[in-house]
Amino acid sequence: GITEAQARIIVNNALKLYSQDKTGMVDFALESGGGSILSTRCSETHETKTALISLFGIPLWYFSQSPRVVIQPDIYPGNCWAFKGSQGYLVVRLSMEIHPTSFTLEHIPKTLSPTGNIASAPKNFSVYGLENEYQEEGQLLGQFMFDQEGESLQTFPVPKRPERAFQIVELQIFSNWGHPEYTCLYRFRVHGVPVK
Amino acid sequence: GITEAQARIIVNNALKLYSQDKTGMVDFALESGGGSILSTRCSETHETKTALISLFGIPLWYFSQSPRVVIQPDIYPGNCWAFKGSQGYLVVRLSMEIHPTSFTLEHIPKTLSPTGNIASAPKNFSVYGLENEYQEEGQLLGQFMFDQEGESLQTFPVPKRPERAFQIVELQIFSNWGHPEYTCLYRFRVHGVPVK
Amino acid sequence: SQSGGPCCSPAPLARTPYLVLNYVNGLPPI
Repeated sequence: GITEAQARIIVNNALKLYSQDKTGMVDFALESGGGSILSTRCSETHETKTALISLFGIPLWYFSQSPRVVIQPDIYPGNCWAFKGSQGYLVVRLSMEIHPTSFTLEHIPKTLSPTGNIASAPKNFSVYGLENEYQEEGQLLGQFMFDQEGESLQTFPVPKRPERAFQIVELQIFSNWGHPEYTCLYRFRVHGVPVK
Repeated sequence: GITEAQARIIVNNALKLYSQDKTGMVDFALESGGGSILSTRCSETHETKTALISLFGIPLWYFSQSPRVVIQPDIYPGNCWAFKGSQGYLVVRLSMEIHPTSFTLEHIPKTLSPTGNIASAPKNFSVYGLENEYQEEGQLLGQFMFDQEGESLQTFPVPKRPERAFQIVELQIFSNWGHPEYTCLYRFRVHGVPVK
Repeated sequence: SQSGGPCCSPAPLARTPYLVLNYVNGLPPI
């Protein structure tokens, strides 16, 4: 058994970690912190033409989420970047040059999905380090799988810490969990150690 | 030792308080609740010209956070108002006239800072109650110090409850924790008792 | 796959109908 004081400490520590972006780790991809989206290579935003913005009853445009939402912290249902099909690319410039140590992918929990499933979630993916935006073949940092039966937030350690540091990384998604039309990316984070 | 039921109560109460803006106290400075920024007096926003916004490849403007973010709840890294140097002023109109009882200052936790430090955090500060926006010397409500080794959210009780009530307060920052170029304000809250 | 094919070239975000944010001069204030 534990005392009330011990229980309070456990709870407070858990809430403290939760309040620190849930991981307690710096996210070098976060847009407000200096990260930015450089490119989506050949992947295309899945334009559904469902969200119509109007003013005074006059239709103005169809709204769809841009890839920037992948490096923004709002992960309410729908606030994802949807690309056509199940193969997508995202080239991200980090806020600074780091030795990547892990990556975090987040999706909405199944309990919050109006469809009752998360078939649009990414499945197999890789992350590469690029020396510059235009490099075609970067250094493979790791191959991973987002588990739809796992937690809505999953962190993937880099198997082998790269010798060189990177300020640009490329996220390549190869498959999703079954959605035939698109794949949704809610949030991708990059953790690591800055170069001195 | 405590029972499982008691542990659940402790957890639920902690979560409840956390969900109540972390403090369970009204923030009369909160913009969405009716607060507004009246002035920054002679302090200047630290314009870094780093965040360039473009559309169709055409550069439009450099984005920087306005003082309004100080009374908005988003405190992700970078979502602060940065003023030049370490002396800054912020005149806030509260949502109603109150007898201030305490103030809360928040900064990002060190664990989330890409630089590994929070040198841009405010250190010594004072809060004054003003009778009107143009009053030059208000009533000193208290002098405080935000501790960089403390919690990321710190609440400072007013030492002596003022006799009169105020709807305008001025936050004066005198020093920061070492950043040579700017000081970042993430969020400032004002708590108190409304006049009847 | 990374090499070969039309996906090598970076697709310019300049053609997209939404605002693009790029950091051009170091870190923003944090």
